[in-house]
Amino acid sequence: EIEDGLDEAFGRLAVSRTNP
Amino acid sequence: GGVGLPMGAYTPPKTIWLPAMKAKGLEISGTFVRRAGVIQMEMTLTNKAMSVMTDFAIQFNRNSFGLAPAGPLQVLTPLSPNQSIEVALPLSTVGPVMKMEPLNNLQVAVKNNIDVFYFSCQYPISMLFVEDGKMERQVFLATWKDIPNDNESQFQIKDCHLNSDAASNKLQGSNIFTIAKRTVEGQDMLYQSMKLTNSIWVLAELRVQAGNPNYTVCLKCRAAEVSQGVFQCYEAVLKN
Repeated sequence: EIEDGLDEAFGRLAVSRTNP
Repeated sequence: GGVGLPMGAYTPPKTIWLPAMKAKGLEISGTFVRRAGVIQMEMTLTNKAMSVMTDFAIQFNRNSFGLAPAGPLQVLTPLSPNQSIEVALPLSTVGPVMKMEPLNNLQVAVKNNIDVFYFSCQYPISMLFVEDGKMERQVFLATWKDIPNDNESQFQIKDCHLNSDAASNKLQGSNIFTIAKRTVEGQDMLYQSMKLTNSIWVLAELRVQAGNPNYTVCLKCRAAEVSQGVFQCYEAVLKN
């Protein structure tokens, strides 16, 4: 899913939530 | 719902709101449903007295989300002894507001030819989740960052055996929308949003780990007091 970096931003959010 | 059809919103089973012994023979059981954006209070009225009941009317006390009858209680024929009828009362959300404890408590007065009776019932907050509650992804990320950590609540949903896609579909039936899904270290993280009828947005992160029946849901909302009720909806929707 390519959507001007939003998918990547959710990825960063998910990673930061898993490894605070 | 069948294959490929969206599932409907979760509707709790009817429970007895007013026992006959407390209302001179009138028993009321009921539940709340939301269908295509219309909230209804569905009730069964049973006459357990020895005389006919007529002249029914209903009124709500002020409540947290402004729920109010959108019309009169339609009991068009007298209710004979031992007779039951089903009544659906459409509700609006533009009535007078007063914060209740718990937030989803509703105080109701029902009148008939015999007397006026009072009872309290609780509605699932999910009745208030509107159909356009899917937040834009960009807005979600900004809002998530913007809501302080103090407004985040974390809950466990135990013993749930759906995979993340099935959970997402089920929740969407109750207007809890998945905006993004990421998998990190074997955990599916679903980012979700919902909007209440009074325009309060709730943001959620649902963590589902393969083989682990315990989910974690984190809720972020500017009005943090709604989180407990929203969590109850997650449990009810996912477990029913």
